[in-house]
Amino acid sequence: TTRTPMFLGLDMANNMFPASTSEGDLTVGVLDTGVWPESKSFDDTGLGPVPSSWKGQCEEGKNFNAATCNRKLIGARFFSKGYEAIQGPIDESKESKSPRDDDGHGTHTSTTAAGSAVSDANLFGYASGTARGMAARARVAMYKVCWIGGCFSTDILAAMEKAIDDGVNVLSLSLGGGSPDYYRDSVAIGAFGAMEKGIFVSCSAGNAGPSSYSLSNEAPWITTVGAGTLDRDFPAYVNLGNGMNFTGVSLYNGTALPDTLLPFVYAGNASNSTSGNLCMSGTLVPEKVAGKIVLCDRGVTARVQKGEVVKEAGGAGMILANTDSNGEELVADAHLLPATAVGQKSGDGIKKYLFSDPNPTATIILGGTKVGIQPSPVVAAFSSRGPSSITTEILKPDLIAPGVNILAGWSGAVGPTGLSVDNRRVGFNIISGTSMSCPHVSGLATLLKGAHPEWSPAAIRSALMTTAYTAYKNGEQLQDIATGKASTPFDYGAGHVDPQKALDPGLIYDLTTDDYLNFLCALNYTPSQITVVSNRNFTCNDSVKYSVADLNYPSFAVPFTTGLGSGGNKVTVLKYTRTLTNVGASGTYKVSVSFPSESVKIAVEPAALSFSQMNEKKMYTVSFSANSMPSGTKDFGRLQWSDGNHVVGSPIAITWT
Amino acid sequence: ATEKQQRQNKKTYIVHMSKSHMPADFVEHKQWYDASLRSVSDSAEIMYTYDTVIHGFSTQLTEEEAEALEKQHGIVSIMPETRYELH
Repeated sequence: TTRTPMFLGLDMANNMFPASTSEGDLTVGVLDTGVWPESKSFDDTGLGPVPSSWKGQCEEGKNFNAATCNRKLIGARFFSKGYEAIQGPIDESKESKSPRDDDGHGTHTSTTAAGSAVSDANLFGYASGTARGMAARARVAMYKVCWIGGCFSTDILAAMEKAIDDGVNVLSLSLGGGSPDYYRDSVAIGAFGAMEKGIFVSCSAGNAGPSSYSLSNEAPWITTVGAGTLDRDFPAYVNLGNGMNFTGVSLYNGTALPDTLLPFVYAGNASNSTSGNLCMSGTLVPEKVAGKIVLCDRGVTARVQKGEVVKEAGGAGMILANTDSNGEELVADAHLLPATAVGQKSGDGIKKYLFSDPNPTATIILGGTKVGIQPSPVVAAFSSRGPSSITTEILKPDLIAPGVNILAGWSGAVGPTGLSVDNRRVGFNIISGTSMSCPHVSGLATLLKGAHPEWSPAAIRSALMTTAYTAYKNGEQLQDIATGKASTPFDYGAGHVDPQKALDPGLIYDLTTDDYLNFLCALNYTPSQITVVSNRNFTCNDSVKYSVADLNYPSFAVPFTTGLGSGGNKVTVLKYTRTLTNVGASGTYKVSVSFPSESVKIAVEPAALSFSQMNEKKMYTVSFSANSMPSGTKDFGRLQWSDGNHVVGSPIAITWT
Repeated sequence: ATEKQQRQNKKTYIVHMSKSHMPADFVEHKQWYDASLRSVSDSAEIMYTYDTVIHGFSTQLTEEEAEALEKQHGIVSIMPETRYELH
């Protein structure tokens, strides 16, 4: 990726992360749509021999020769039995029955995690710079599990097994399937097996935001990643016939519109369909849009597809307006015609003119790439939000990372829009999603694993979470672009990842397989459900009082139940226990709690913890005392331990239901 | 068309087996999985055998076959195939 290494401070951290053997010994396994091995991001110049412990291989298949693998791309397999059992034999004229990426998504995610540095990378001149994966010296292994018809659990489970057996160190999954219970979720089951073998598993949180309870991949042994913006934008300006100007975003690169203003029409008024405003296929009347700029509303169909529909109908350009579900979030696309996406407010302003002027006119002027955009990051509207619908005592997502307008490697089999009519071919593409934020964290986790080989997956996640930031340099809370207001831990988890600080977290919240088994006992899982998740016979001890609240998680989700019919202000106290492990120098850490609301009293015991040696563990208890509040009430705060040098932060999210 | 019809009548399942419950008659787990499957279906085939994150296999079964298999000795669970999507 370009820009994100700088945005994350990786350029400054080059001396801090050992760029030598340790990172090169590590392999990121990516489950996705396959890989385009010819991408420059898989150049293996300067990499040493494949680690001797590696058991993976590159499988031959349609359009894929194992010889295209090298010391960078060291594994490539495909899993299609489950897909073919449901969809029938793969149509090899449409997709390759091999690790070959015919889609682009897998090449994008894998190069984001661990692509080699490529100078002068760009998409049509946009986002130009040196592109590199987060762990640029790590190895990549692709496990193709996603096909035109979807990704199936039988294939995913088989791929996770194989990746573990092959010897990956980090697994990156930018896919999801709702929020089933852990024992019904193949990703959660596979991730448990991986975690047990010391493999860090990072998954995308989902793109179902900004609705609450919209998360995927919520198991506590998975690191769940939401998406935020960068400080980079691709402005495209809308000039209207009344002299007003609005700013949107675009990655269009073709023949520009003429300098003169063009006739302008609302798609809803140029269609015979009741949903004509959405510019769905076949709904625009060519006579009404020919030679005009068309305003389409966002939703239902793909953004780039709307552009194609306008172009096919003879439109000269498109303005794509957000509705309330997207707010001011601007996702740039490499449209097939001059087009720009505008936020809801701009869209409303443009429509006001469009509906009031009998002969409206407009034009679109492209502005190229702009950096230094503030505030950044902001939480992407599409990024899925908590609370967890499975375990309300676990705060998810865990953190956010860059996931909006990300440039990374692309497949040579498909154009940047992914549309079949798009004959353009690019080495890099700019796309958005929690699919893009997840591999950022996978790569960063690889860097941490390289720097601290002894750290468990939970320790790595803890370091990433407790050092994440939740406020801008001016002290204001990270914004949510869906609302334009301050975001909450249900949007960003512990905050935005800060890899430099994660290298030296001071203290960590560690977790072992036994801790997760006790967690399953606390959920009252049956023995067979525990067996399904953990692949072992484990009996919960009847004499032990298991508590979900005691899972040593680096964040606090505290669900109070609203007292019904109690008629009074009955105080409920919920106690959470945590254990901190020293991974730095000796020192004394003091606790501080920030909780603006008066609704809850928070007490931490003890208030100071002294560590005299490495790996020393100290326990503390947090008591949350609250009066009954109306159902749906939420309050947020933060608990921090600090020795003056390190800040070990944990978000607190309190709900009443 | 026949293939499509067969596919429509069957669903894909992930069958979790309890490795420790394998009868002594079997030397390898895959033989046991195969015999368990064969006891409920003549035509079903094992798609994948799992041995690292779960013990078991995936296969295509009719609902009746799946119900019969669920009652077999050593079956922990039978999980229907789920479709995931890219994010």
